[in-house]
Amino acid sequence: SRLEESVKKTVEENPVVVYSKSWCSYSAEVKSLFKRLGVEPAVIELDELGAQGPQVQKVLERLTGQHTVPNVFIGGKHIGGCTDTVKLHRKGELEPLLAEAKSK
Amino acid sequence: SRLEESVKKTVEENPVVVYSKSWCSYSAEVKSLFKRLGVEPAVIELDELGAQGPQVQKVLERLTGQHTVPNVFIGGKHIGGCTDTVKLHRKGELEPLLAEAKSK
Ligand SMILES: N[C@@H](CCC(=O)N[C@@H](CS)C(=O)NCC(=O)O)C(=O)O
Ligand SMILES: N[C@@H](CCC(=O)N[C@@H](CS)C(=O)NCC(=O)O)C(=O)O
Ligand code: FES
Repeated sequence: SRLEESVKKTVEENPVVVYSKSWCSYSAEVKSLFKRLGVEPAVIELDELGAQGPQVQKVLERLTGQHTVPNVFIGGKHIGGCTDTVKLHRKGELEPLLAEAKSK
Repeated sequence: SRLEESVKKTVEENPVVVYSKSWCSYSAEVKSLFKRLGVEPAVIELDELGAQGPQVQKVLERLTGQHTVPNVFIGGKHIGGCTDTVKLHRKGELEPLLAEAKSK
């Protein structure tokens, strides 16, 4: 579908992408983590897309199996949600991924 | 107002009250913290109240100054949100409050 193509394009063209909801604290946590790491993700606030919001959330579920926010991609690869991203960082694996995505 | 009276009654009659949203991870965190501490809070899921949800959220803002969820009360006293509750617990101050509220 056209929406699916547009989501795929977004995650391929941006090193870091966060599908988020503007009033969600888990989404805020992951956005602020990237900010602390000096990374500026492309942020898509699903609650600001009107009727497209739920549609994009459905496309993401089809593409990643994940229906929740935040939904994080690095270097075109699906990372997961807030907990997954924080876990990667605690293991020291997040910054290498970010560096590699930036260099692409 | 009648809704304000009903909220006041809820927080007075229940030792622990959590105003929550069912899909919110911060709300989930605070509910699961209480569960781990062996406490069963009265939980009000604002997203399950239909049109009353936003109205209750407004009443809570009037009563507590807090417009976000989760909104936590112990022994009729306004505690705060997820971060506040977790902070109290880290300082060892949450369980004494819970014990005192239970004994009322
Ligand atoms: N463990 C997941 C939790 C994700 C989650 O439950 N997200 C909630 C918001 S905090 C959600 O998307 N709920 C359904 C919705 O908002 O559509 C994470 O760390 O990201
Ligand atoms: N620091 C606060 C954050 C509370 C917060 O921002 N809550 C969000 C949901 S996670 C909220 O209520 N957003 C507005 C809304 O859902 O109406 C806490 O720990 O509870
Ligand atoms: S909506 Fe509360 S943490 Fe996501």
